[in-house]
Amino acid sequence: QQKVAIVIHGGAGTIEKSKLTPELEKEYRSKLEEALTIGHSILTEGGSSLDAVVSTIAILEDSPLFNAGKGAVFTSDGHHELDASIMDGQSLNAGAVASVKRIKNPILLARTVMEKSPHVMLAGYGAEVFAKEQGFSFVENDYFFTEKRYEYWQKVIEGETGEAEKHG
Amino acid sequence: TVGCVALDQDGNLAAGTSTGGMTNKRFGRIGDSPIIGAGTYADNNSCGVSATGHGEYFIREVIAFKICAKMELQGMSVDSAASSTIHGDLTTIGGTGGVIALDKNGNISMPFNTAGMYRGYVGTDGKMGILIFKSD
Repeated sequence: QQKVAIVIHGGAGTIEKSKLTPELEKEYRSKLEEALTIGHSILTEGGSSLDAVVSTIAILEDSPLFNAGKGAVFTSDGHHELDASIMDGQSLNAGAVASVKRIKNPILLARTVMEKSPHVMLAGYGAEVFAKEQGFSFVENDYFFTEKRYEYWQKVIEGETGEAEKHG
Repeated sequence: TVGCVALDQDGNLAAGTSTGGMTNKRFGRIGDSPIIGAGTYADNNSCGVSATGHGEYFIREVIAFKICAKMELQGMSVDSAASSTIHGDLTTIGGTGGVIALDKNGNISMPFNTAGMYRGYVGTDGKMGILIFKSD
């Protein structure tokens, strides 16, 4: 029997120790620990790596701390657009969704695209039609609103972030 | 962006990534997160990868697939493959970000070229680690 393992990330960037308060750092560490604990327990109980990945990411999507699900950043027109993907290393099957606006946990829809459609990626309106057919419930786009992201969006609009735009 | 790679008791790897994209994006811009091979990839013969960073660069360098390919075709370890891809291929073209990678034997790599990356793991020994800064 294979020993299990799991690894997660919550984004990379200009995370400076001097700008992260001890309270906020504790929140981040606590949420990462919660996600890891859930994912690892699924694996130790014999669950699949796909189940562990989906459950772990869903916890991070539900947290306003991270730029995914609740806590997603703002688009230029003041909305939130979410993307997600998943891949199974055994079969090389994969599923992805892009630019969905009303799906609470896009990682669940990505897995459903992989398992219940003949396609790899569905985008925008079509992805949400597929989600409806598959019985997904919808949230309003403002479910993803957080004050922190709104304030940052305002700074970006006003050019106050001091960060160079990089688009490759 | 958030991501996860897992290895189960049957030796199967899976990888996933989810994101809210880039602040103030226009034109229906899509980054690497939903692009299989760029932001996410998994192959039991090599490793699973989830990426975070400036998506356009990860797309151009096909970062997630490249890490797996280096392992399978060049015989590199997961850490050599992931680190050389982030600190070499990605950095060379001006991209910033990082990846988490986990191979079929449970070896973990988490390279990034930014000031920090929220990250954590539970290894095959059951030990948990949670890290944020480069110095962690």
